[in-house]
Amino acid sequence: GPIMLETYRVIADYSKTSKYELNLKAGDLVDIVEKSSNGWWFCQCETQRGWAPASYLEPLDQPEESEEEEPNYAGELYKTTKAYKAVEEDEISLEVGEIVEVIHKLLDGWWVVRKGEETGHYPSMFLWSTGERKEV
Amino acid sequence: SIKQPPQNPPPRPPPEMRRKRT
Repeated sequence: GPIMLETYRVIADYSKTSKYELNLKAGDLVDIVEKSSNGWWFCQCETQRGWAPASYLEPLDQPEESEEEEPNYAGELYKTTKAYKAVEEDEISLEVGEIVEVIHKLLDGWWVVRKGEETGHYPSMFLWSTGERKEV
Repeated sequence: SIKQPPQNPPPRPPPEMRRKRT
């Protein structure tokens, strides 16, 4: 039978930075083919198909409904697979191979992680689950 | 076939568009 795709509305203009992304214009409607937890969603818009940043999209039908998981303040242990240096104030800088506690998995792909006293957003694509929970 | 997602992290939401998180 037909596959029903969810439709999302673009909330801000976006210019693609690599080949398989889509250019977005505020107000455009896109159908979501696949939602990746790294914050890139595969979309189709009329005849075009490509990846778009989830943070630039809002659901057309249930704008108030949250698809996000609740924060887990206990923390789930992840290891960084790549270093990242914070650009925004609310981000955290980490080296490769560090163990962090993931406390909130956000759909936009920038998860809230804790390392010691420090908390900040980190790209989920640079995190690998250790499959463990933090012992309290 | 679906291409591999970009290898770079997605952009942060534009500040004025950031969903309120309380």
